[in-house]
Amino acid sequence: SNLTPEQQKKIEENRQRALARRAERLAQG
Amino acid sequence: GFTANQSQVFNLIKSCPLAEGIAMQSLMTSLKYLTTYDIRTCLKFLINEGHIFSTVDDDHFKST
Repeated sequence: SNLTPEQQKKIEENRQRALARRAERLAQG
Repeated sequence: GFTANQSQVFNLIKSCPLAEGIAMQSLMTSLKYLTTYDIRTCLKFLINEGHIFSTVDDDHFKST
């Protein structure tokens, strides 16, 4: 990968936030 | 429960193997028949539902 460690960290944080949001939406029905 | 447009946008994002995800420009090139407004509307929905997220900047996207 040509991404910097900072970019990789940012992507992983955004992924976790999106997964949490997905779970929240599913829980709401 | 995706619309046809949302499904097209989501599948393109999902199929992109790049670490930084797919660029807005690539989505526009691949989905020439959709307007930029249509694509941005789909992106907003997909982000809001947690299906995709922005990566290195607000113009690159990956699926969860």
